[in-house]
Amino acid sequence: IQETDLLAGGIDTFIIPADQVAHVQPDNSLEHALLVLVKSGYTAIPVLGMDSCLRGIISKAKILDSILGVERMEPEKLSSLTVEEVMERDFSAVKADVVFEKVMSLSIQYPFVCVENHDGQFKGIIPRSKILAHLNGYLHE
Amino acid sequence: IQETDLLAGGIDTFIIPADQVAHVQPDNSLEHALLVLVKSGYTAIPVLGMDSCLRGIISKAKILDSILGVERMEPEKLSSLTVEEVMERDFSAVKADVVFEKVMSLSIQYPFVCVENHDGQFKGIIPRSKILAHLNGYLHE
Ligand SMILES: Nc1ncnc2c1ncn2[C@@H]1O[C@@H]2COP(=O)(O)O[C@H]3[C@@H](O)[C@H](n4cnc5c(N)ncnc54)O[C@@H]3COP(=O)(O)O[C@H]2[C@H]1O
Ligand SMILES: Nc1ncnc2c1ncn2[C@@H]1O[C@@H]2COP(=O)(O)O[C@H]3[C@@H](O)[C@H](n4cnc5c(N)ncnc54)O[C@@H]3COP(=O)(O)O[C@H]2[C@H]1O
Repeated sequence: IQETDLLAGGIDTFIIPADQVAHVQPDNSLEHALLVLVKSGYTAIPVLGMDSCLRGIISKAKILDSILGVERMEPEKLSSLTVEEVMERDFSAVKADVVFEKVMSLSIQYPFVCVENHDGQFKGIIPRSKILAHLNGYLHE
Repeated sequence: IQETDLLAGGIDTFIIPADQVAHVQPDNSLEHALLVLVKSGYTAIPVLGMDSCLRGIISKAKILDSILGVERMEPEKLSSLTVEEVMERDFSAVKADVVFEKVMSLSIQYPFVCVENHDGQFKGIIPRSKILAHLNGYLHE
């Protein structure tokens, strides 16, 4: 395929659909979020509100940081803190109709790019591995 | 540049040199490793032996998993466990003279690729962001 076709192409085929993306809600406890993370095997996952809109990203790293007290670790905080209180609000989200070039550019900074519909509903994510696999294939045609 | 030149090109310019890579030693406690991770700001870093050889990867996720007891969190394990006991031994390492194509292929699976000299000494790492930035530049020439 042509370079322009690659860059200007759609992103649909690269999206891991919402129903296959591990996620939690803002009002879940960190303890629940940790369980979901451990079970899913991922180190960071999206946080979706009741309306299915993207609210942030929660990671094992962030959870660990939030139970690190000055004197000692404070595991009791796992049940008292909510995802909303510690989630990362700096994340990348694009509309479903953006071109591949846009997502590739964002992936330089973000391990995965979130995709939403025009009404703001979470549609899925595009992880770096998908982009790298596609570029690898393109360069070997 | 030509596609063949890209794929067959060297990897030197993409390596973050060893002295700029946060790392720990196998016999460090998890507590010390956690401190290095938090201070460096990275979620996963290489583990280097006394001989500067790559031994594994330690991550915040792995540390968190290892203090998760059946009944409760066990933060006391941070001081009793060593990096060696929990580090990830499945990591990608290449020799410094491999071609870009090799590293790009490995980056589909690994967030960063470790580079070593012919004597096995750690030379540095190539993170996905470097590869994506280079490909982004190449596609926009
Ligand atoms: N179950 C599995 N099978 C095969 N390979 C696996 C894997 N789990 C992790 N990996 C490999 O490890 C990389 C880092 O995973 P991590 O969970 O830290 O980081 C992931 C995770 O935070 C997120 N992610 C990927 N798929 C997800 C999903 N289905 N649900 C939620 N989050 C997901 O996107 C990040 C980047 O993913 P990416 O694929 O580029 O990069 C992945 C992939 O190359
Ligand atoms: N201080 C910083 N400044 C700017 N951006 C930052 C940053 N820290 C993290 N990021 C962004 O977040 C991504 C994931 O970082 P993480 O620490 O989980 O995952 C990192 C980390 O595990 C490792 N890494 C990168 N640079 C390192 C270094 N100097 N020392 C040790 N490990 C490093 O390679 C992984 C992939 O790095 P990559 O650059 O592809 O991807 C990075 C980068 O895009």
